[in-house]
Parts: sequence; structure tokens; C-alpha cells
Amino acid sequence: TTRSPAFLGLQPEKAPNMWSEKLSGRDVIVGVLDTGIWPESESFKDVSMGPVPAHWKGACEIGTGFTKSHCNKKVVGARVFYHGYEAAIGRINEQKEYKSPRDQDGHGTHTAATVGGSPVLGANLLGYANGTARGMAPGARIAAYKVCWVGGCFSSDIVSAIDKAVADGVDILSISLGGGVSSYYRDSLSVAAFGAMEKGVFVSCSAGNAGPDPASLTNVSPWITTVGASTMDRDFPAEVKLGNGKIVTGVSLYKGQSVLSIEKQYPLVYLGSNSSRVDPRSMCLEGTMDPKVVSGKIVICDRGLSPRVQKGNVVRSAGGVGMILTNTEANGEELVADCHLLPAVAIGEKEGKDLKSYVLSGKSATATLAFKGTRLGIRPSPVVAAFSSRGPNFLSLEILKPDLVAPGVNILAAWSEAIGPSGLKVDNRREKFNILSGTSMSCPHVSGVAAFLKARHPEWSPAAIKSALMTTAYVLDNTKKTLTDASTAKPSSPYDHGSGHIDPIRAVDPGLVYDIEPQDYFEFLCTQNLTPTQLQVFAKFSNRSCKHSLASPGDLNYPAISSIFTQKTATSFSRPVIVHRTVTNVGPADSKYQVVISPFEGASVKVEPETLNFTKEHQKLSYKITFTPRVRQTSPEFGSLVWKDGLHTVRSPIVITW
Amino acid sequence: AQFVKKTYLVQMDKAVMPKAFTNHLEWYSSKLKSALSTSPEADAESEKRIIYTYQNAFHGVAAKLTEGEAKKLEAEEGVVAIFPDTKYELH
Repeated sequence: TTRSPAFLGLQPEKAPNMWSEKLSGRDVIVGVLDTGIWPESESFKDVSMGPVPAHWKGACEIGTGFTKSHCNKKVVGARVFYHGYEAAIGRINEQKEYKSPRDQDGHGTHTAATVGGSPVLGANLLGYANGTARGMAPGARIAAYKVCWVGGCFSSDIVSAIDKAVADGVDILSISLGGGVSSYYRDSLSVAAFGAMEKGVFVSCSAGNAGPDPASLTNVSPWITTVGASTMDRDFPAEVKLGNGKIVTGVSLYKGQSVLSIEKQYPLVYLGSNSSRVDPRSMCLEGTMDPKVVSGKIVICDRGLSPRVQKGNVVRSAGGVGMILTNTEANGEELVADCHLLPAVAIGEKEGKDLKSYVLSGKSATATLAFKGTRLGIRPSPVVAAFSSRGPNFLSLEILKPDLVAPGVNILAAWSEAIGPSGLKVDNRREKFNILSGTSMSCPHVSGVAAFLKARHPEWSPAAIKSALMTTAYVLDNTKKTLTDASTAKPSSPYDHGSGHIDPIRAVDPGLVYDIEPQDYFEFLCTQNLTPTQLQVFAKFSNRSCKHSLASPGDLNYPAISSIFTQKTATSFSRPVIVHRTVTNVGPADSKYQVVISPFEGASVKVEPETLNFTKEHQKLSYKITFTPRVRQTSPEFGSLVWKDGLHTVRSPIVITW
Repeated sequence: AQFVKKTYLVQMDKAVMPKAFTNHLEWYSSKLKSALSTSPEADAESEKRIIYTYQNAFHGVAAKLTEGEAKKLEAEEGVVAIFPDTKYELH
């Protein structure tokens, strides 16, 4: 967050009118469900903040190392939820873990600061990413709900936190965690999120880090905003200088005493082989390193099976002087920097293969490592992170997921001083900030931007906020080309980036929004072939029943469009697919929009009417889209539907699946 | 294994609470008691088995139950659904 506000166009100096005291998110409260909070962090100082909003009814719960005084006008509340955890795992050992909102892990401090951290000048990690760290909504208030403990997070605690947060008066929930995918009515987080949405709370969740495998998304309910991760225009270059004179470029966040001499060459070793059989030693797993073999050498380790920083520690413990961490096919050329305990450089798959060939060629391979600090202005960016979970949405193909992407690679934000920046127990370093990657990091960017929008449009529903974020998202990178996928280096699709990359400033004034009422979401559930008993899960007040207002699930007034042609016989396909949408004018009263549809090979797409003439603010107008099959395609086709009035561009991605 | 207790989230339909009950916790507790009726500890333990009550975004309780008790409870009127407690991970 020393870079992401600028990358998102959120610097106060660039858009001063967006940052007036009235509009900076002061009365918006974001509940962060995570590992707690490190309240002493400068990111949580409340200097010059006004009184706590009157609608806040939460509490500052006390416990080990956490008193009432740890809450302030920035961290307005902090609660703990551990009964489910203790029932499953056993009593929390208070000698080893804070049984309080205090964050032992760092993850919760990082996400909370990303949402709404106060500006901190000169923030950095060991000199890397130096700058002013600030949350996406620095005026917003944070309420920390600690639901994750050393042994994991349990749904009974998570649901209790959501339940309490709604009663406490949060406006937005930021949830950077997930489990497996299960049907809507079996997923308690989805059910609780539905309840929160019914009370007007915007819920954003991380999409998961199971990419680039297809259909690897979690948290896919339409009432949840599902956030994937992408890069920013910043990296941390490092070099591997080989004995044969070749230089391989990678990334690193290493800074320490054991710096390798760039004048000297060190023996290079790779414990794997050329064969396709996976050798656990090639991944530098615990217990696989022989000090006699690796001592004094730089070790090449393949990614996979164990945490990246742990591999570095395995090498270090065995006497290795450095590590080169190579991507495999799953990661492609995407480079994720880590704060290793020994000199280490992460390199891409292709360079990694060449490097291993060099070592395995039989010659006495040597190398040294050099660290180059922080580099800005990287092109292309953003790029969809290889690890970011991908669509399609396995539960409902008609709802395109993820919804959008946001910065989630190499994000600097506040950190717990209970643990070192590598997260390893043996890491005795203590840092105020850390650099992490994951959809956990992209989710709070969206939650913070949602708070930024909520402050400017307090009347907007959760669906309206989501629509504004989605329809203003962009799909061209800073080289003006389509966003790329780090795992393939090819153009990414809406299954990777959803509607695109968030653009907060444009989202403030989207022109039109696709609004959705809680009953509409229920109507969507009515199309999902659920039994009346299963539907009851979402109709708990018994005042919701199916009115069958949606002809199909694709008719939900979602800001993205997914059309499915089902095969009737070997040669014939379904009749034309028709979906309906209704847009609400949140721009000038008199607005005239014209539709633009991208061309498709397999179907003709007709929009009726092609023009929308608004005469009033908040006026709703509907349109119909007809997809007529033309030539069967072997893979999904992607495109877009855009409404333009000369001022606004309201874009919806389209997916046609055969 | 049949006596092993696990946590279940028990979703209740608040709207069908009989008027005889003055608050929801009392009603949830009585529902639980009826599911535990085969257990000798039923009366004394039903409230202790409840680890959370949910009232806002979700209605019901989280309680420690055996699989058999959970199945029995699921059939009770007013019980909308039973969710086994699930482990989630940070992303």
C-alpha cells in the first residue's frame, strides 16, 4: 500500500475533491474477519479522526495483551471468536497464543491496514517498497473480528463474527479466507453473508489461491463480491549471475548480513534430476537436505508442496549460502517475492529449466546472487496472478466469477510484531510492515474501495456498490493491451479477471448501476433446483417465497452476463437464450446511452432497445439481450456489452458457453 | 464414534417460535433438549452444549452434538438446516 493507492489513482494530491473530510470514508465501518490486529501499528493511529460514528454498537473485547485502550477512533472495535476452534482443536494455549484480538500471525493486521490504514510516511520492509503506506479508505473505521487461530479458522466462529458484526453496525465485511466449494444452501458462510447483505452490508471475499486451475474459485455466491489478484507496476529485481557469464533476472526481498559477494562465484547444486519423476529433494522439503552436499553452496529449489520461505530455511539450516527458487508449470513466469532468511532469488519456470540444465550438464556450475532493490513502472501491469483462482463458477455457470481483480501481489502493509516477516518461528526479525501476496491481499483493496464508495454514496445498496466497481473496471493494461495471465503470458479472460481491474475513481461515478434487491437474489436461488427445505435456509423469516420473477438464473440483474447454450441433440442446440437487465441511472437526470456489443463467432447478439433515454435520476430502464446460436464453438467465447453516454462507459463482460 | 461430539451450526426459523417461549435462546435450548433426550445428561447439559447463539445474519445456535443428535435435531420442527462446522483457511 505504498504503491497501490497511486496505482489505483487514489492519491489525495491527484484527486483532491475525492478526499475532502466529508468524503474520505469517516463514517464507514469495515469489519475485517481475520487473525486479529496489532493495534500499536502506526497504520491504526487515529490522529485527526472525528468521533466514532453514532451507529457503531460494537465492543473492544479485552484479553491477553489487549485492553480497552487498544481501540481508538480508527480501530473502533475488536472481538474474538474461538468457541468453535476450541471445540474442534482443543483449548488455546495462552502461553503460546494471544487469546485476545491481538494478532499473532500478521495476516489480519496486513488486511486491516490495506482496507483502512492511516497514512504512514517512510513505510518499508528492510528498505524495500519505501513510501507512504495508506489504506484504500484511510478515513474508514476498522473493526477486527478475530476468527482465525494457529490451527485454522472454523465456520461456527466465522458465522458468529458475521452475525455480531451486523449487529455492531459494520457497513462492509472484508473476508480473506475460504474453504471448499459446496452448494449455496450447505455453505454456512454463504448463508451468513446472505443475511448480512439483507441488512445492507457489502461483503467482499477473496477468490482463493488455487489458480491457474480452472473452476478453482471459492466464495462464489452472487451476493458476495469475489476478488481475484493481480500485480502492480512494482517489483523487486534480483539477479543470478552464473559462472558461464549468463545473468538470470528474478525477484527478492532479501536483506541481511549474509550477503553473497558479487565478485565471487559459489557452487550451485540442484538435488532433482532430468527425469519426470518428482524428487522431494528438488523441492527442498524438510528432512531432504544433506548438509554434506549443500553446505557452502547455492541450492536450486522447485516450488511446490511446502511454503516458499520454509524451503529457504531448510537450505539455510543445512548450511546452504543461498537459494534460487524456481517456478514450475503451475506458476509460469509469475514472480512472487518473499522475505527469506538467507539470500534467495525467485525465478520463472523457463529460466529455471535453463538453470537446471546448466547445473545438470555435468560441468561445475557456479553462481552468485545480487539484489537490486525496488523498481517502479513495470510494464505490462496489472497482470492476473498465476495463483489467483479461476472461473468458471462451478455452482452456477450463469454467474460469471470472479467479479474483478485488484492488487494482490507484493503488497506492503502493517505487520504484527509478534512474528518475523517470513512468518517462520525461527525468524527473529521484527518489522512494522511486511510484503505479502495472495487474494487475501486483493480482497481488502476492494473492501477499502467499497468503503470509499459508501462514504460518497451512503444510499447505495451492496449490489449498487458492486455494480459500480464491476462496470467501471478496466481490461487494458498500462501498455494498452488486453490484461495478461501470468501463468501463460497470454491474454487473460473473464474467467481469470472477471469484469477487470478495479478503477476506484471511475467507480465513484459509474453512470448506471445494476441494482439487486435481496428478494432478487432469493429469486435466483429459486432457479437453482433447490427443494423448499433447502430454500428455507435463505428465507428464514418465512417472508420470502419464490415469485418466479426470473425466467432463468442468467436473468439475475448481475453486472456480468453469461449465456449458456445447451445441446439438445448431436446436431442441434437450444433455442435463442434471452436474458434481461435493468439499469438504474445514478448519473445526470437527462442521459442518453447507446449500446455497443463486441462481435461473437458462434452467436449473434441483439440488444433491445439499443438506446436508453433517461429523464430522471434513479430512473430504471430495462433491456433484453437475445443470443442466437450460429456456429457451435469448442470453447467459451468472451466479449462485452457496453452502454455509453459520451461521459460514462458502463461495461459488462459476456461469456457464451456451448 | 457415535458418541463423539462435533460442532454443528443449527439454523432455526425464528418465525415459528411458539408463544410460550419468552426468548429465542430458551426455545433453541428446548429444541436441543429434545434432541438429547436419549442422553442421560439431556436436561443439565443442553445449554452447555451451545457454544454460540446467532441472531442477526443467521438465526440459531452452534452446538456440540453427536451425529445421531444432529440427525434427530434436523427433523425437529423449526430447525431449518444443520451445517457441520467446517475448517477454512486464510488466502
